[in-house]
Amino acid sequence: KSLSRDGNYPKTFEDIKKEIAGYS
Amino acid sequence: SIAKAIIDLAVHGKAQNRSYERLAVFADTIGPRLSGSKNLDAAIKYMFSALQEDRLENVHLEPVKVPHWERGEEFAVMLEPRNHSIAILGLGSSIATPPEGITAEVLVVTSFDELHRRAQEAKGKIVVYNQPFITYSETVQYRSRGAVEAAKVGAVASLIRSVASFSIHSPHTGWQNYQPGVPQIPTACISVEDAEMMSRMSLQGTKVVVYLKMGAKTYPDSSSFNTVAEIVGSKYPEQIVLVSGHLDSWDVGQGAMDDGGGAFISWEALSLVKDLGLRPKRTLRLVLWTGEEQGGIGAEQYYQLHKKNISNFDVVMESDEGTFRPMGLAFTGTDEARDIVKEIMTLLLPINITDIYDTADGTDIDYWMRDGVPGASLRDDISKYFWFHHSHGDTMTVQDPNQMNLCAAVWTVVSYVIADMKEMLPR
Repeated sequence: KSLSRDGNYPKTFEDIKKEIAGYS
Repeated sequence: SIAKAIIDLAVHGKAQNRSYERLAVFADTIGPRLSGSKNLDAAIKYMFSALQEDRLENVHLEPVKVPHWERGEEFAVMLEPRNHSIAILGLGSSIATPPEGITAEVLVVTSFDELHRRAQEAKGKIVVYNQPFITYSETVQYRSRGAVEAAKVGAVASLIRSVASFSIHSPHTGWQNYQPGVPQIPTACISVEDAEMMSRMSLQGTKVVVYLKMGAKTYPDSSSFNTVAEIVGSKYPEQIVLVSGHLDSWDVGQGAMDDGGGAFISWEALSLVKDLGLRPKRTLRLVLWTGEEQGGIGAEQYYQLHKKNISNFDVVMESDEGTFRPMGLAFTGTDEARDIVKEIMTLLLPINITDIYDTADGTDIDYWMRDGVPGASLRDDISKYFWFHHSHGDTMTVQDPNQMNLCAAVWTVVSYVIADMKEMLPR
């Protein structure tokens, strides 16, 4: 998997869900 | 809880009703804003200073050329079987009648098929289309192509039933398209009531004669501007989340619904983010388009100017289907991106507006969506939209402050979160 721009592995959808939940 | 803070500020807090009130002052001050008109110039000047007063960043105008057509003096009278004044609105880009006007018998049809079947009856006549309203996208073909199809069979003018789902003797205007090689004939929309009356008369075998006078005139293209303001991103300032509505309108009513509402909830999104002291990772860019009603003219030139940076456009959003009670967000993008936006919509649970719909609609953002940029449009209850669309009834009386508050909350939560997430939306 290529690294994304801030040096982490691209996120799984679960990661993204958690990130979005952080806005609620 | 950023989403909750946005919702509270927009719906219950000190920003409550601000987008409605701002729009009311604007619409009452400026009036309707037809492409090429002085009113549109005044509207752009007004917004240029209002966005600076609101302390938004990089407020600027991007020059474009837009069509300049004026309707002039126009009227239509039924002469036979009795005298009756027909409510008309000439269609954008129509030619004028000869100075003495046109007097002719009418041929009433309800479809292009019927016109083609009765083509030999059409020569020298005024074709009246009494097409039923099915959906806007389907029925607008009669407004757009009515003159061309009538001219192909020898008609001298076309009068088209307004593309409206309800009428109180209200004609609706809009743009129409001639075709190279086909004679140009004057064309206008008439009220639903008059189209239906002439249809009933004709079906009774009564001869209907109409006098049409139109002073329409097309001028050389005018200079205009797309109006832009931003909240510059904190981490990826070159990456853009674009929220938009169009500032131009037809030369009827106040252009409050089409598209004052969309333009002002888009402005509201940047104001709410600024009021909360938020600065998303990516740049939140407001664009108020010019020349949309003539076919997305300002937006096309914007696209040509900025497409070299297309990889930095995270999502393009346009609200141009009214700001009535919001139901959710229409989205165009990959399944992966849709799943992410679906998650973002859950943040709007406090106001119970969490639905996501297929295919975003927006003339001005189409250029970007066609090239794979994810797109979104506001989905609202448009059951009354086509009562007022492009008619004298498009005024502030149609707008509702509470509905605009909710629309602004949806528009702001979605655009802010996409602008602030660690990754751009997949495409």
